[in-house]
Amino acid sequence: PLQKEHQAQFQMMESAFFHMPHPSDSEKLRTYLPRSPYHTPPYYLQS
Amino acid sequence: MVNDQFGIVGLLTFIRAAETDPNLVSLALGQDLTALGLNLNSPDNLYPTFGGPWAEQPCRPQDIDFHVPPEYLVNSAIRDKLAGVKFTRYKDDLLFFMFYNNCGDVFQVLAAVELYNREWRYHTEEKVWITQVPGMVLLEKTSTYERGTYYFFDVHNWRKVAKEFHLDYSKLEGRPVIQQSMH
Amino acid sequence: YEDPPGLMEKTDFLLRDWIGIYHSQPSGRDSTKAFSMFVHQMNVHGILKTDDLITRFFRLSTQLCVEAVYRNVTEGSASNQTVLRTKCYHTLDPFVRLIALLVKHSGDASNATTKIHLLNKVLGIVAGCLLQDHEQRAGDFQQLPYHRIFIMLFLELCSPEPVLETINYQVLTAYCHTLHILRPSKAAGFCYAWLELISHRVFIGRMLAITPQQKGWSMYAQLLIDLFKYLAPFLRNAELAKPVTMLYKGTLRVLLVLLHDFPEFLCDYHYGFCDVIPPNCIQMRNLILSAFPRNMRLPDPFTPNLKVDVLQEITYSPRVITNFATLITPLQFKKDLDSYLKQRAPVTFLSELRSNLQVSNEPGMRYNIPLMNALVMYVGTQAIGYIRNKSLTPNMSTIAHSAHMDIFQNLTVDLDTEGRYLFLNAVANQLRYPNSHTHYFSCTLLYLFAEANTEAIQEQITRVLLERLIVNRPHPWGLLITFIELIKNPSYKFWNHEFVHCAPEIEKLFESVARSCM
Repeated sequence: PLQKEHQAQFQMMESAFFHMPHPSDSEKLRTYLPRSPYHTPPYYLQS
Repeated sequence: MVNDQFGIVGLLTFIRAAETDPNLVSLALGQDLTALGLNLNSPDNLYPTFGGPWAEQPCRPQDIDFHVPPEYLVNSAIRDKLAGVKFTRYKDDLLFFMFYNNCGDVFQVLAAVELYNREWRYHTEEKVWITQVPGMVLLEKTSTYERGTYYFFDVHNWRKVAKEFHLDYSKLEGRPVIQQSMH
Repeated sequence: YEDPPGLMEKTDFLLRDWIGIYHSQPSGRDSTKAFSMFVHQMNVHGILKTDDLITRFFRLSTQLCVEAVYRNVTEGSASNQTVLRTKCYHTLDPFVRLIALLVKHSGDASNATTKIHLLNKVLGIVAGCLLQDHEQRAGDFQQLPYHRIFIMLFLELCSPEPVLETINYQVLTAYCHTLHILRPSKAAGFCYAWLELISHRVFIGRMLAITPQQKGWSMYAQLLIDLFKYLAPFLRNAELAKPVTMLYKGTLRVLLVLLHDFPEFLCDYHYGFCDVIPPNCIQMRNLILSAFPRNMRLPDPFTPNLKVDVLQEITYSPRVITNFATLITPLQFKKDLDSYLKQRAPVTFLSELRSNLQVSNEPGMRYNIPLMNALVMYVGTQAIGYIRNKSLTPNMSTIAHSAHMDIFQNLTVDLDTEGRYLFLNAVANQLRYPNSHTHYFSCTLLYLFAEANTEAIQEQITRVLLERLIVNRPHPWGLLITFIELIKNPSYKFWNHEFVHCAPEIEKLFESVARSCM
């Protein structure tokens, strides 16, 4: 079983899980064509 | 036999549990690591285009910044003069460019919406854009399919190619939809 | 505490001024001229007068930028993510630019000390703010502002400019030090951003590829160890909640990149990694153990009649960075061990071995796993040296009847099932690419199987090998050749054992593995 310390860590991690880093966080700001990840249909070109 | 978790029976118990609990599978049997979006057979290094721990694909060319002389960074001087991004203003050529170079991005869908508005249709099986050739008479037409000559957009040669084709209506994508929050 | 009166207002004013300068048309991105004027402003306001004031200025600036992000997040919670984030970057990026310029222009162009001192100060301040924020806001903590500051500052400091190139190694050191302070076990709410930081393509490139003589490798290895140590308690639990699965999957991706691009790095540091990866994380461990030097051609393990004993590669010892001998504690135990290895006496040493390895009665923590691993590695490598000193090569005959094998056989017999499992894991962790360690430990496992006085021992050896084989690829070369030898060589009578046929699934499993091996 998880120790208390690890339970507390899990709770913090769980909160962070709901606002994960975004790819644009690690890139220079693109004002004209900003990156906007979107879940496209699987039959579209994926890469 | 060893009758605790450290023998064969222990392994078997874990495997059996993993059959019903998907959360256990990832450790019991591992995952298919070739399905994580990395080209593990690439002769080139992966790290220069690594999109990050949760990226399903490598970086696109436009995602990779290169250091350029500051004089090249003219955005702050001209950005107020640039027209806003408006897909209705662009030619088909640019729409296809946006579609094929913005995979997994809202711009791909926006381009698809505008192409649809211009009577291009995306064939979900062939994975190509097609449209009717103006003035061409259909050879055959039923409630479920038609046959005739169509323009296909050939992405490899970057041009429209006319081809005779049996078009099954069920294989065509309907009007692409964008979530309200992305507008 | 007790900032001088008016300092907050001055900082706020200066920061807003700088943000305006940064975004203004004439200044553009370079801002060198505007920077000179801004530094003058800072001097006029007395910000640069003392080290204390500079420190306070950076702390207050960091807090102001972070607060701005929290306000944006609160006010714009219904907004499109892109719009929200752009607003945040609008404040954070100029702050990063200011820091980068101050570092770059601190002291003389050739004086790295002043620059790095300032960088360390700023990184420490941002880290301190993060930890304080993390503790105070708990579940409401936002990774974004700190992530943005760290990564954009790093990218700025990696610009191809002569002044920055000369201090790049110190920049990397400063970052690794800061990232170690902010490791996930200290700031779990920052763990995803932390993994993004250490796996950024520019960071990986600098740490592992560009920095000469592999000077970044040990620091990067420490960061990975921090990550594995954090994941360990959750992965030991076996049932992975979504947040853990997310972090674990991200870790696997990073390891795949490292396996593909820097296999030598994984080879050199495999020991330290395996020391902290829980025993049940088999695929992740296999990933690391599968690494082999890029200039090596591995013989196909499925080659019929493969004669491993005559391979040239098994005469070479692999590089193992960890000084595992120093991990054998306490000192008296190490002395007794060395004495036994030298003299093969007293016999009482063997009967006391177990007590040195057992540390508590708490389930899952009864054995000192790092000590077990170190003991196995040390005894095995000493054995290889001992055999070579007699002008012999390790094989099934030469490894037997020695102080070293006494220890291994004693552990096999004397430990309970848990201890034995951990011991056998330690041996199997050395089954990697063709080298002297892989060969010796492969022979050891097979020897222990052949000489086992109970079927339970053979069953557990089989269990340790099998569980490493049934997970998805990759599989280490040494693991494959050991298992193939076990099932093909009739002298082991593998298929005669009851545990091979104990259940239909197990029988099918063995047959399936054997089919793919043969």
